Amino acid sequence: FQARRELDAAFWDELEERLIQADLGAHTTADLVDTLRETHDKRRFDSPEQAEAALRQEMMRLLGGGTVGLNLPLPLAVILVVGVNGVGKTTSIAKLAKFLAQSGRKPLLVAGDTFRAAAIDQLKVWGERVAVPVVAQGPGSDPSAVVFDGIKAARARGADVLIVDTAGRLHTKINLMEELKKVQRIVQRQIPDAPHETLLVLDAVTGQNALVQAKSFTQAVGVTGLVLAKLDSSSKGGVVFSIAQELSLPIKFVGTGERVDDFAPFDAGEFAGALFA
Amino acid sequence: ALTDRLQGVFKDMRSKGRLAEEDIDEALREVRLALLEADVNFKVARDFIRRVKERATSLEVLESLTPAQQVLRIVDEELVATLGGEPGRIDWTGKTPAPVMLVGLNGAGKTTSAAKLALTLRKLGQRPLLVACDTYRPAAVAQLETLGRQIGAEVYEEGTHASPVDIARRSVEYGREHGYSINIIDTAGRLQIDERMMDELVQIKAAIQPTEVLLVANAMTGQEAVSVAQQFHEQVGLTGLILTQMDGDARGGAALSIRAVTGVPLKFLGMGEKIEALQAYYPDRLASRILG
Ligand SMILES: Nc1nc2c(ncn2[C@@H]2O[C@H](COP(=O)(O)OP(=O)(O)OP(=O)(O)O)[C@@H](O)[C@H]2O)c(=O)[nH]1
Ligand SMILES: Nc1nc2c(ncn2[C@@H]2O[C@H](COP(=O)(O)OP(=O)(O)OP(=O)(O)O)[C@@H](O)[C@H]2O)c(=O)[nH]1
Ligand SMILES: [Mg+2]
Ligand SMILES: [Mg+2]
Repeated sequence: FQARRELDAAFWDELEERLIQADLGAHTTADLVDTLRETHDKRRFDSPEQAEAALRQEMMRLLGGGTVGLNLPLPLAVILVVGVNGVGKTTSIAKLAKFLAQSGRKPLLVAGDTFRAAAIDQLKVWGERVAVPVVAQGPGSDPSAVVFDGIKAARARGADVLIVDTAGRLHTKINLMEELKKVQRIVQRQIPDAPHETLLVLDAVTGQNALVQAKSFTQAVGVTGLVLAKLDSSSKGGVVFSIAQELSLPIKFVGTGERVDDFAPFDAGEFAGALFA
Repeated sequence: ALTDRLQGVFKDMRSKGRLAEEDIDEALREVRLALLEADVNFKVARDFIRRVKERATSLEVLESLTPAQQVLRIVDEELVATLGGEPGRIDWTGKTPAPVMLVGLNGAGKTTSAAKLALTLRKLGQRPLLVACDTYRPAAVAQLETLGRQIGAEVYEEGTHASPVDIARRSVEYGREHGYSINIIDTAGRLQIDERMMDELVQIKAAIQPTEVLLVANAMTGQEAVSVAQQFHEQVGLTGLILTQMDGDARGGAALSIRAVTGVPLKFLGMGEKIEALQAYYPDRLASRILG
């Protein structure tokens, strides 16, 4: 990409290839490249570097729109964490708990995945590692009942932010999406504006299906923000551009590894820059 | 759907009579778009279209009254041919117990697939032993043990303090002593770019000489499916692929990319979270799903 000396046909072809390979998808890539070509027609970039800088600016504009922080009002804020199977919800919750604790909050975790083998054990191990209490019932229990317990425990213990782990579920499974809506209703009934944040965790390795996931989960439970996990993989997570274009969902955090500190607030500039690395 | 898009490309052909190469090019652009939307790798899609174009610009297509159908038929045939028609089976010949290693990225579905394989193999008369070689992920051993209990399959584990290489090596001895015919080795998720973790797999493989090394990949994997599969194949050597979460609506283009670039055969499809949800795969069904 940097080897190109001028903005010839090969430049535009390579740019398209680069963006598609970063999982931006054919349509979003076409939109971005068309916009860049229009700009080039109007004001003539002198070099590929200039064109790349303009593209990075446009990408940052697309991604940087939303509020960067989390809306976590006192006395008790609730964060519901959702997403399809294996994306990194449970691990991200542990990371988020430590992040919030370090910024002065008092988190409490709810083991809302009562279905998958050893899911409760997994969250409990993480809870011990980050010194954050975990509220759980036995496997097979009703997730809504565990959440209800979690809210009671939070009030009793003076916790000020409740993070609810849920079972991975494909957005195509209507009954599982209904179960999630029920969990959300239980929360709303207990705390009027809750959940204050509903975070959808996406696996950066996912291709175009991530857009479908974002649309379905938003429609079902109203997603307020994204967590992009596994950004340490060789994947670039480019599908977030179509998500930004179509749903304007802000990316709140990125997961960059399996350890608890591999977690950071989303930085649009850094993300766009990584696409061109 | 792709059929409609191709019909759209050729709808004005009646007035033109015979088609020209440009008409075929336009149709192939639609096919390429469908492949990219399905997460087929950029380069794999480009090579695939080149192969299809040779057949699609033949006189038989250009003079056909139903060119959309002709193009679709050629695309479908090429797709099925590339995906490969062998039904999934595990090779357990040559040693007892036959070690089968499951490898792949984090969260792809290895642990669940290990249990699914154990159940499938038992129904075929084999005696599978599950081996817990993920000493990293919290409660990974507990997860495999819980699944093993659900299907009545024993799990060989040494907790989280032994090295996965030693656990794998000792599981071979254990399997032999206890009359198991297949050892299914669940490994930790890892990135193909993590040298230390990839080296661990090479060491496990050297220690147990597996008859099968299966890459477990999520059907919704994007463009990097190629790099992932290539690295696992080059460094460890793969004998098969299990594609998980095929019960979702991901088109599964990763399967074509992986197969086209590494030649590794697709063996099974994960069709759900339940342990019974493992299916053999049908290339023609997967082909039409990828095309959309
Ligand atoms: N490399 C890497 N691995 C990650 C990251 N986040 C999570 N993982 C790993 O991904 C795997 C799945 O993580 P989980 O937290 O269990 O995912 P989940 O969404 O809760 O999974 P289910 O509850 O089964 O749906 C584990 O091996 C994690 O260690 C990340 O940012 N980078
Ligand atoms: N819907 C669906 N879910 C699946 C399928 N296979 C596995 N899962 C789910 O995907 C999630 C991850 O599965 P695991 O077996 O823990 O994945 P893994 O590769 O062992 O994960 P790591 O060990 O952390 O790398 C779990 O929630 C599984 O229940 C499948 O075919 N369909
Ligand atoms: Mg989980
Ligand atoms: Mg596992």
